[in-house]
Amino acid sequence: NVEPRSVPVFPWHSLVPFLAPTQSD
Amino acid sequence: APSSAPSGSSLPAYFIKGSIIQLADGELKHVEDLKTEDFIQSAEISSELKIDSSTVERIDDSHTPNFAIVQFSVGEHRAQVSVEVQVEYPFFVFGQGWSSCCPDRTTQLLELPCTKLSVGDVCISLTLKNLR
Repeated sequence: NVEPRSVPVFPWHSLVPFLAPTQSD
Repeated sequence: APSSAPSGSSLPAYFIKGSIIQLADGELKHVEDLKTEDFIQSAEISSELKIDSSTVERIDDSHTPNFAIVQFSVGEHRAQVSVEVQVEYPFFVFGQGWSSCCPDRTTQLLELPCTKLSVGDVCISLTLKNLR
């Protein structure tokens, strides 16, 4: 018997780097 | 535990060709099929995240082998941000697609179609929306 394997699904924002400067306001 | 790319790179598995990415509207796409519009529309739906334009200002070798230091000018305030990344780390360039400092290595390790990241390229990056 082969157990079904779930395919990982990644959220879109995982792919984008956070380049957040310190916010000033 | 999050899996990573095969031997030779410690980049996360979601950069490997064929990985399934869920956009903010629920649509599923392969990582290699993502378009600029997918990121823009997903950010518009998001209540917390917004997209900033980050222009590559410098690319320098790192003291660490197979790493590079990429300096960006981020957002309308042109804030200077430097990141040290593996040379195969893919950034998404507006209107162009995946690009890295060493596209041959990216393609070899991740099978992700990739072009050469260059000074002047405008990459997609994220910041937090101001929550008031």
